Amino acid sequence: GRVRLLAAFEAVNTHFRELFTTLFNGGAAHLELIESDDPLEAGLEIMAQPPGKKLQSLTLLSGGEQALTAVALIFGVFLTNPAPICVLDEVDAPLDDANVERFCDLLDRMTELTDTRFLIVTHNAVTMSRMHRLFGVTMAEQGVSQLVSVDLERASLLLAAA
Amino acid sequence: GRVRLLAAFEAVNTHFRELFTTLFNGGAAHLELIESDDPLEAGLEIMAQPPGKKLQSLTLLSGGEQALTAVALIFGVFLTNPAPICVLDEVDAPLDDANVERFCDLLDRMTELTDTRFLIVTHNAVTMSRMHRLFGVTMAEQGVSQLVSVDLERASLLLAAA
Amino acid sequence: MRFQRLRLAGFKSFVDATELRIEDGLTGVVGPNGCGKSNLLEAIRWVMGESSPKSLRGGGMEDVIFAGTQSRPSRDFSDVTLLLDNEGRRAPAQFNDSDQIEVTRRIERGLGSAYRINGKDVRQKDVQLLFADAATGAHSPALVSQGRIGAIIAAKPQERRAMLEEAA
Amino acid sequence: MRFQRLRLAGFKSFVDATELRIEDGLTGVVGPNGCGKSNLLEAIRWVMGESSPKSLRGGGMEDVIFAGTQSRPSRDFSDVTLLLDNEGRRAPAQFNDSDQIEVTRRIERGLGSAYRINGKDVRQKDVQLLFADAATGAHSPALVSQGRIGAIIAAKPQERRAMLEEAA
Ligand SMILES: Nc1ncnc2c1ncn2[C@@H]1O[C@H](COP(=O)(O)OP(=O)(O)OP(=O)(O)O)[C@@H](O)[C@H]1O
Ligand SMILES: Nc1ncnc2c1ncn2[C@@H]1O[C@H](COP(=O)(O)OP(=O)(O)OP(=O)(O)O)[C@@H](O)[C@H]1O
Ligand SMILES: [Mg+2]
Ligand SMILES: [Mg+2]
Repeated sequence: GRVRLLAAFEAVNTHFRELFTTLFNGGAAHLELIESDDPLEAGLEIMAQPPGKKLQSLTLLSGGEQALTAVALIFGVFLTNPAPICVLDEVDAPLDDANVERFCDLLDRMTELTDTRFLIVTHNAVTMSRMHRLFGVTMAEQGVSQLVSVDLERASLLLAAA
Repeated sequence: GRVRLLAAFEAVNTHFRELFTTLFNGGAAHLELIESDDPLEAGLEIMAQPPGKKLQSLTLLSGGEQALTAVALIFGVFLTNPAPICVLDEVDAPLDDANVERFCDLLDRMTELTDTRFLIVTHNAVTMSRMHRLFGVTMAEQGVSQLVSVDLERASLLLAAA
Repeated sequence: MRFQRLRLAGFKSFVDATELRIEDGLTGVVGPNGCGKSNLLEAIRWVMGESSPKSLRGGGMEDVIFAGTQSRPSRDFSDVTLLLDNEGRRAPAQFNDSDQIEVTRRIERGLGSAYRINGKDVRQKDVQLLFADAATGAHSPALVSQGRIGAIIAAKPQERRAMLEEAA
Repeated sequence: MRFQRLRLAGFKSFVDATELRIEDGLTGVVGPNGCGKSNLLEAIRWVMGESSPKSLRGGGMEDVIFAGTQSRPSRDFSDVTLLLDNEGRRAPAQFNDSDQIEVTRRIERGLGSAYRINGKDVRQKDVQLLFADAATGAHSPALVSQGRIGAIIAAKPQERRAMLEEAA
């Protein structure tokens, strides 16, 4: 238990540091085990410092900065022990255009580094254009969901239709 | 106390019903006072039914449907007792393009019906294009916020720059 | 163990039998508000052994059964199946003899849930172990529900340690 | 009572004196992640008498004072002013003799907050009443923080009644 958890901590921390500076184009971040000397009882603290800013409490980070930091941690866990499937439900919603591009760049890298299959729910046209394939969910009959496979042109029509 | 609160309840409920069907292009919704016969002790329940769907618990509504229902309630309170200022911080983030348009249509109506001044924080290009004026917040110097007044063309550049 | 297909019928707004192919790389899921995108993720969590209705946005577990619309009657049961590729033979021994693993969960009003792996009745625990061994499961940090991306940051340090345990 | 300008200096990431004109209709506020948009809303809540640091995403109230960057030193105080138009003469009696009302809140490290209305020292309660009479205030349902639009739906019925009280 203890040895495995410590090894996992080290690996996730290494990945997290690198993913954070990739997503933020700089800055620094790391993980710490706090509240107990025994890793099985300890808490996981996240220290994050966007580029040019002072190290501050996580709650002072902006909505977009918190989303990116969380993505860096999730993918850090992934690279340590890749899951067969990852579903991200509108995690790009708080991101500005530049960060959406960086987020998609990271997704591309994750598909090269792991065998994980990704399902990305999004309303963002940029994210949509970076997907390898698209499925549309519609309610042609009100209240009844239907799945259709769409190509990119139809996707933008689908987005527009209510 | 009691008479005023009941009168406010009736007024907010009337506005809320109408705003909901406007935002959802149909459906039905209303408010109920529950848990006590005394309005000063009662709780406010929201019953919402998107078009064609069964009346269900609020938690089963989707992210976008919850945001729209909440907007209908906030504006219902507004129309009953208009506040001098309203600030909405990325409430359009969970909305699809069709609902963003409906949300903006409603904002236009609110500016006609009340003297409320609105500050709308958004990353959405459609919402931006519907504003009467835009202010950009930048961090030309990392960590230091600066306010600039932008015209629409510059806004899309600002969005793109990280 | 690779995820290949998700099949659902009578699950939330997916009343008609539906199949989602799960393929390599990035699959985007798009559509208007309220059309059923988040319900798909909940179907995946549910079939992997989710035991808390609240994390499926419901009051009771029967809230996952199609409740009907203004033009369709409600259903009495709900079925979700995950089809997994097991060519790499990495499943637990009792299921490891075939190329594919089919995990099904079915709930019937008033009767509760039942699980099956390749046609054999199994317990919820068996399904949860099958997925835990494959570094996934109903509470995998790799399944991020809508609006929950910020929750990782807002969580207490003790709660975040659970993510490390998944990585171990 | 119309809101006309917001002035801030040393408040969170707005270290340099900044002024936002608040005009009729719809004013959009745009910019990259982390540049300070939500901090503006928090400045408005703060000057109207917000007493909970948590609702400004901080641990203590001094978290609103500019904490410095890698190239600028931290500040010792923070000032926010709201300029209101009072031509309609609808303010409480003691402030109702002028065309404009200037509400200022200032916090200094180690010394706490002080409020002023048109240059006169007042208590937090006076500021809170001034805004309550004008159907607004630090907890107005019309100020919706980022990620909080869903909270109205997720709130308990008792908590939602507070919205009605604002409308009464
Ligand atoms: N048991 C059920 N039977 C029928 N419909 C249901 C059931 N449970 C939920 N729904 C419906 O599913 C819809 C929500 O679907 P979902 O949350 O997946 O939407 P979404 O595509 O994610 O939308 P958004 O883009 O707004 O997040 C609701 O409108 C709700 O009425
Ligand atoms: N006291 C302070 N001193 C200096 N900077 C601060 C202080 N408090 C918060 N900040 C900075 O303000 C930034 C967050 O600003 P804010 O939340 O307003 O961003 P935003 O424009 O709303 O971004 P988003 O689009 O991601 O929501 C953080 O990066 C944080 O470092
Ligand atoms: Mg959703
Ligand atoms: Mg923000």
